[in-house]
Amino acid sequence: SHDKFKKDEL
Amino acid sequence: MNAFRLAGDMTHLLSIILLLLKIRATKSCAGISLKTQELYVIVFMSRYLDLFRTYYSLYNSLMKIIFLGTSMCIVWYMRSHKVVRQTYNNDEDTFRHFFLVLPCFVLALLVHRNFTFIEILWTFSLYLESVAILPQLVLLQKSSNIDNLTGTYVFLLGAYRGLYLFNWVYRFFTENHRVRWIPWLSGLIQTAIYTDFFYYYIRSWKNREKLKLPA
Repeated sequence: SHDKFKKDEL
Repeated sequence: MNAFRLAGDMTHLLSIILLLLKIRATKSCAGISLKTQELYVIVFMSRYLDLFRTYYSLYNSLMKIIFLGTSMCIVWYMRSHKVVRQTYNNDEDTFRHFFLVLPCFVLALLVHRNFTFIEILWTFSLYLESVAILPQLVLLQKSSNIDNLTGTYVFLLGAYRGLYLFNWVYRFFTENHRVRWIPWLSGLIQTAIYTDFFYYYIRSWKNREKLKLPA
Protein backbone atom coordinates (compact mmCIF):
# COMPACT_ATOMS: atom_id res chain seq x y z
CA SER A 1 0.00 0.00 0.00
CA HIS A 2 1.01 3.63 0.41
CA ASP A 3 3.35 3.04 3.32
CA LYS A 4 5.17 0.26 1.53
CA PHE A 5 6.21 2.63 -1.27
CA LYS A 6 7.26 5.23 1.22
CA LYS A 7 9.49 2.88 3.13
CA ASP A 8 11.15 1.16 0.19
CA GLU A 9 11.89 4.25 -1.90
CA LEU A 10 14.64 6.73 -1.23
CA MET B 1 13.24 -3.50 -7.43
CA ASN B 2 12.86 -2.60 -11.09
CA ALA B 3 15.64 -1.47 -13.43
CA PHE B 4 14.50 2.19 -13.51
CA ARG B 5 14.59 2.44 -9.76
CA LEU B 6 18.02 0.82 -9.51
CA ALA B 7 19.36 3.02 -12.31
CA GLY B 8 17.93 6.06 -10.51
CA ASP B 9 19.58 5.18 -7.22
CA MET B 10 22.89 4.38 -8.89
CA THR B 11 22.81 7.66 -10.81
CA HIS B 12 22.16 9.50 -7.56
CA LEU B 13 24.99 7.66 -5.83
CA LEU B 14 27.33 8.27 -8.76
CA SER B 15 26.59 11.99 -8.73
CA ILE B 16 27.59 12.19 -5.06
CA ILE B 17 30.74 10.11 -5.62
CA LEU B 18 31.66 12.42 -8.49
CA LEU B 19 31.21 15.51 -6.35
CA LEU B 20 33.28 14.06 -3.51
CA LEU B 21 35.91 13.02 -6.03
CA LYS B 22 36.07 16.55 -7.41
CA ILE B 23 36.39 18.03 -3.92
CA ARG B 24 39.00 15.53 -2.72
CA ALA B 25 41.10 15.27 -5.88
CA THR B 26 41.15 18.92 -6.89
CA LYS B 27 40.83 20.31 -3.32
CA SER B 28 38.26 22.67 -4.78
CA CYS B 29 34.53 23.19 -4.57
CA ALA B 30 34.46 25.93 -7.21
CA GLY B 31 31.11 26.07 -8.98
CA ILE B 32 29.31 24.10 -6.26
CA SER B 33 26.50 25.79 -4.36
CA LEU B 34 26.76 25.40 -0.60
CA LYS B 35 23.12 26.50 -0.41
CA THR B 36 22.00 23.50 -2.48
CA GLN B 37 24.22 21.14 -0.48
CA GLU B 38 22.78 22.41 2.80
CA LEU B 39 19.27 22.01 1.45
CA TYR B 40 20.08 18.37 0.68
CA VAL B 41 21.14 17.82 4.30
CA ILE B 42 17.75 19.19 5.38
CA VAL B 43 15.98 17.02 2.76
CA PHE B 44 17.69 13.81 3.88
CA MET B 45 17.35 14.55 7.59
CA SER B 46 13.63 15.18 7.30
CA ARG B 47 12.96 12.23 4.99
CA TYR B 48 15.09 9.58 6.66
CA LEU B 49 13.92 10.33 10.17
CA ASP B 50 12.36 6.87 10.23
CA LEU B 51 15.72 5.20 9.57
CA PHE B 52 15.98 3.68 13.04
CA ARG B 53 12.26 3.24 13.53
CA THR B 54 11.18 1.24 10.52
CA TYR B 55 13.36 -1.27 8.74
CA TYR B 56 12.73 -2.16 5.12
CA SER B 57 15.91 -3.72 3.77
CA LEU B 58 19.66 -3.59 4.23
CA TYR B 59 19.99 -1.88 0.83
CA ASN B 60 17.51 0.76 1.88
CA SER B 61 19.07 1.51 5.26
CA LEU B 62 22.56 1.55 3.79
CA MET B 63 21.60 4.01 1.06
CA LYS B 64 19.90 6.29 3.56
CA ILE B 65 23.00 6.30 5.77
CA ILE B 66 25.19 6.98 2.72
CA PHE B 67 23.04 9.91 1.55
CA LEU B 68 22.93 11.41 5.05
CA GLY B 69 26.64 10.89 5.67
CA THR B 70 27.91 12.12 2.32
CA SER B 71 25.69 15.21 2.26
CA MET B 72 26.95 16.25 5.69
CA CYS B 73 30.51 15.43 4.64
CA ILE B 74 30.23 17.69 1.56
CA VAL B 75 28.90 20.57 3.65
CA TRP B 76 31.73 20.05 6.14
CA TYR B 77 34.31 20.24 3.32
CA MET B 78 32.79 23.42 1.93
CA ARG B 79 32.42 25.15 5.28
CA SER B 80 35.33 23.89 7.37
CA HIS B 81 38.10 22.31 5.30
CA LYS B 82 40.92 24.85 5.38
CA VAL B 83 41.85 24.51 1.69
CA VAL B 84 38.51 23.60 0.10
CA ARG B 85 36.50 26.36 1.77
CA GLN B 86 38.71 29.02 0.17
CA THR B 87 37.61 27.89 -3.30
CA TYR B 88 33.93 28.38 -2.52
CA ASN B 89 32.16 31.01 -4.67
CA ASN B 90 30.82 32.85 -1.68
CA ASP B 91 29.85 36.04 -3.51
CA GLU B 92 27.99 34.34 -6.33
CA ASP B 93 26.09 31.76 -4.28
CA THR B 94 23.49 34.28 -3.21
CA PHE B 95 20.22 32.33 -3.20
CA ARG B 96 18.51 32.44 0.21
CA HIS B 97 17.59 29.06 1.76
CA PHE B 98 14.75 30.71 3.57
CA PHE B 99 12.78 31.43 0.39
CA LEU B 100 12.72 27.73 -0.45
CA VAL B 101 12.49 26.14 3.00
CA LEU B 102 9.62 28.24 4.35
CA PRO B 103 7.21 27.90 1.38
CA CYS B 104 7.92 24.16 1.19
CA PHE B 105 7.21 23.75 4.88
CA VAL B 106 3.99 25.74 4.70
CA LEU B 107 2.93 23.74 1.64
CA ALA B 108 3.63 20.49 3.52
CA LEU B 109 1.45 21.72 6.38
CA LEU B 110 -1.35 22.44 3.91
CA VAL B 111 -1.00 19.59 1.40
CA HIS B 112 -0.21 16.18 2.87
CA ARG B 113 -1.74 12.77 3.32
CA ASN B 114 -1.84 12.44 7.11
CA PHE B 115 -1.30 15.08 9.71
CA THR B 116 1.46 13.36 11.66
CA PHE B 117 4.96 14.53 12.48
CA ILE B 118 6.74 11.96 10.31
CA GLU B 119 4.31 12.40 7.41
CA ILE B 120 4.60 16.20 7.37
CA LEU B 121 8.39 16.02 7.39
CA TRP B 122 8.37 13.37 4.67
CA THR B 123 6.12 15.56 2.51
CA PHE B 124 8.25 18.63 3.26
CA SER B 125 11.37 16.72 2.15
CA LEU B 126 9.80 15.92 -1.22
CA TYR B 127 8.74 19.52 -1.82
CA LEU B 128 12.13 20.83 -0.77
CA GLU B 129 14.06 18.30 -2.86
CA SER B 130 12.13 19.33 -5.95
CA VAL B 131 13.53 22.89 -5.74
CA ALA B 132 16.83 22.29 -3.91
CA ILE B 133 18.83 22.47 -7.14
CA LEU B 134 17.79 26.08 -7.85
CA PRO B 135 20.71 27.77 -6.01
CA GLN B 136 23.09 25.46 -7.89
CA LEU B 137 21.57 26.32 -11.27
CA VAL B 138 21.68 30.04 -10.47
CA LEU B 139 25.36 29.69 -9.54
CA LEU B 140 26.11 27.83 -12.79
CA GLN B 141 24.45 30.60 -14.80
CA LYS B 142 26.82 33.09 -13.20
CA SER B 143 29.89 30.92 -13.80
CA SER B 144 31.89 31.55 -16.93
CA ASN B 145 33.94 28.43 -16.39
CA ILE B 146 31.99 25.26 -15.51
CA ASP B 147 34.34 22.30 -15.16
CA ASN B 148 33.41 18.87 -16.49
CA LEU B 149 32.99 17.26 -13.08
CA THR B 150 30.57 19.94 -11.92
CA GLY B 151 28.53 19.75 -15.13
CA THR B 152 28.33 15.97 -15.01
CA TYR B 153 27.49 16.05 -11.31
CA VAL B 154 24.45 18.25 -11.96
CA PHE B 155 23.46 16.16 -14.98
CA LEU B 156 23.47 12.90 -12.98
CA LEU B 157 21.66 14.54 -10.08
CA GLY B 158 18.91 15.64 -12.45
CA ALA B 159 18.75 12.31 -14.27
CA TYR B 160 18.18 10.42 -11.01
CA ARG B 161 14.71 11.80 -10.34
CA GLY B 162 13.83 11.47 -14.01
CA LEU B 163 14.56 7.74 -13.73
CA TYR B 164 12.35 7.61 -10.64
CA LEU B 165 9.50 8.93 -12.78
CA PHE B 166 9.84 5.89 -15.05
CA ASN B 167 10.01 3.70 -11.95
CA TRP B 168 6.69 5.15 -10.74
CA VAL B 169 5.00 4.59 -14.07
CA TYR B 170 6.30 1.02 -14.05
CA ARG B 171 5.14 0.39 -10.48
CA PHE B 172 1.78 1.93 -11.21
CA PHE B 173 1.12 -0.73 -13.81
CA THR B 174 2.84 -3.70 -12.19
CA GLU B 175 2.28 -3.35 -8.42
CA ASN B 176 -0.82 -1.45 -7.54
CA HIS B 177 -2.94 1.07 -9.33
CA ARG B 178 -2.91 3.88 -6.89
CA VAL B 179 -2.22 7.51 -7.60
CA ARG B 180 0.50 9.04 -5.42
CA TRP B 181 0.22 12.73 -6.26
CA ILE B 182 2.74 14.14 -3.78
CA PRO B 183 5.85 12.24 -4.87
CA TRP B 184 4.85 12.12 -8.54
CA LEU B 185 4.19 15.81 -8.96
CA SER B 186 7.23 16.76 -6.87
CA GLY B 187 9.40 14.45 -8.97
CA LEU B 188 7.95 15.82 -12.18
CA ILE B 189 8.61 19.42 -11.15
CA GLN B 190 12.09 18.47 -9.93
CA THR B 191 12.97 16.94 -13.30
CA ALA B 192 11.34 19.78 -15.26
CA ILE B 193 13.54 22.33 -13.48
CA TYR B 194 16.56 20.65 -15.09
CA THR B 195 15.14 20.77 -18.64
CA ASP B 196 17.18 23.80 -19.70
CA PHE B 197 20.33 22.46 -18.11
CA PHE B 198 19.89 19.05 -19.81
CA TYR B 199 19.55 20.79 -23.16
CA TYR B 200 22.76 22.79 -22.82
CA TYR B 201 24.67 19.91 -21.24
CA ILE B 202 23.82 17.46 -24.04
CA ARG B 203 24.46 20.10 -26.69
CA SER B 204 27.91 20.90 -25.31
CA TRP B 205 28.66 17.18 -25.09
CA LYS B 206 27.60 16.55 -28.69
CA ASN B 207 29.52 19.53 -30.06
CA ARG B 208 32.49 18.82 -27.78
CA GLU B 209 32.33 22.37 -26.52
CA LYS B 210 32.72 23.73 -23.03
CA LEU B 211 29.46 23.88 -21.09
CA LYS B 212 28.05 27.36 -20.72
CA LEU B 213 24.57 28.36 -19.61
CA PRO B 214 23.00 31.53 -20.97
CA ALA B 215 22.43 34.11 -18.24
